[in-house]
Amino acid sequence: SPAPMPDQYARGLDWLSRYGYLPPPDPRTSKLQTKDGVERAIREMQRFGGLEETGRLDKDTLNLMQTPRCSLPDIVGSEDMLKRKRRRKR
Amino acid sequence: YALSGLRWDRTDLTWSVHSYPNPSRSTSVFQPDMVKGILTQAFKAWSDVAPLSFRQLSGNDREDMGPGGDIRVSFTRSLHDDGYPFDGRGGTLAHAFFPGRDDVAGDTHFDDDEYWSYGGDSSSTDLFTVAVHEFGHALGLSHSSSDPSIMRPYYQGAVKDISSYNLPLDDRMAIQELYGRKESKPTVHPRGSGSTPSHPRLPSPPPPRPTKHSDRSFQNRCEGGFDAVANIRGEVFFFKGPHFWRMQRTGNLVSLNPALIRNFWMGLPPETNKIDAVYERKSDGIIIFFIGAQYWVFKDNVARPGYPRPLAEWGMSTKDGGKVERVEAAFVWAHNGKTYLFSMGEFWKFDEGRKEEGRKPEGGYPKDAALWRGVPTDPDDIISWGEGDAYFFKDNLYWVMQRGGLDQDNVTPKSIAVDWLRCPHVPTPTPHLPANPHPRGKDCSCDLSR
Repeated sequence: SPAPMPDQYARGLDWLSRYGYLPPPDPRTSKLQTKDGVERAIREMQRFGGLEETGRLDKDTLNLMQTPRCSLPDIVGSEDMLKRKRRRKR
Repeated sequence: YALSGLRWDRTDLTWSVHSYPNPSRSTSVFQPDMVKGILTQAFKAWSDVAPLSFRQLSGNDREDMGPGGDIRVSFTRSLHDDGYPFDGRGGTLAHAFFPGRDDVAGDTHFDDDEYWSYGGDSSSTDLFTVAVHEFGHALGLSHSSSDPSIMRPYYQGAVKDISSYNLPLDDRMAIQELYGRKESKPTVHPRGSGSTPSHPRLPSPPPPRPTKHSDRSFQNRCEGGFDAVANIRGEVFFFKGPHFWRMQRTGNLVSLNPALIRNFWMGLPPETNKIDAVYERKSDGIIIFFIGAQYWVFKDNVARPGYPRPLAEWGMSTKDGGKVERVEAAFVWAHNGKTYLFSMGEFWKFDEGRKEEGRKPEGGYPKDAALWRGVPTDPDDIISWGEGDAYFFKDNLYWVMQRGGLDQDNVTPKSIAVDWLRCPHVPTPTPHLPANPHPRGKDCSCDLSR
């Protein structure tokens, strides 16, 4: 049977990490995102997207997250580039 | 605008198309020739404002120019072996890889599950605007938060007339920062002016001029005078004022634009405006920041609790028994694993081992910094780099003390800006090689700060 659909918050966090606003989850460690960190990431995403900075996954924010877009992250870090290289090697 | 830190090292680029939209998922008139025409117009948007040229490779060319030239366009779907799977209709539309020597550099992929169109309505996706955006990535641009900008990450719909499309100012500035300005547009001949057009002899173009950089971040980066330089996890960090630049192991800067120290290094006072020295302790990877008479210990990019603590804990005193007010440079010398701190023309050596508490300098220190012959006695900072060499940084110059050496009399300084921070070469007089001898034969003197 298909896995249950992640909730809106989890999907929001996945979106934020996919596009560089949150560090990607690392399966080797059990790091948790802090509440402040998530709020900061949402604010940054809102600022980048020209939305009001509420720090919450409000309607406008969720709408923007559903807008078709380019796959590249908005915040490009070295981790992302290294990961890409490793994936290609594998 | 934001730059990826990567660019092509030439301006005549080649491109090719490796697959076309699936006819069943695109509008009926979307034939290969039309796709190529739209992509050609998308490249033109960039070559109109920067001295770039894009040549489409034919089948014959491809063997000579490698497998597809610089920018290889394809329409693919779902997983396609590059780490960025597409997700069906909607969601992600396309992506492109930044320039470089990697074999994927410049590759541009469009999601073949989209309904690609040209100037269509909201039920389809406009190929032209998406292609202009993706080619921006393939040329070295990152996503921009500016509005208007074609480099905004979200789909922006179609434009009215692609043949007269002009890039927004934000994107023009970005591409010109990377490749310079386009000096002139090609001459347009009026139609029907005669049977055989006679081409007038055009005047020789003026010699290329370097791009004028007026923005403050360029000046900051290229004029040197860094507060601190550190080799952390094999990357070199250049700190200046409230900002830093970061050079990756590949030799590329993460960005030409600086990052705010307080946004990355968590736990320093928010008003931090100057770092005196930084180094990574090799035994356990902790990172130590010195600011004034205090120091902070970081685990990764977060300060450990209980810091700052007073610099006096390091047990350093000057030769005349005075107090050390600040550390000017700090590094671990790779050839012996010892830590060296510099202040006011003197230096101390530490064997930190694994203990953090109760650190004391080795006996016989401080010593005179002039023992390191041929380099400034008051460096901005020092790192170990390359083959265990010691790199001394001062103003906009750096000196390399080769492995374990202390007394190389002739150490020729080089430019930090050019060699490390991707700045254009500007001849500057150095203490050893004055670039402009005085024209009238008079003596002239150059000090290290010049």
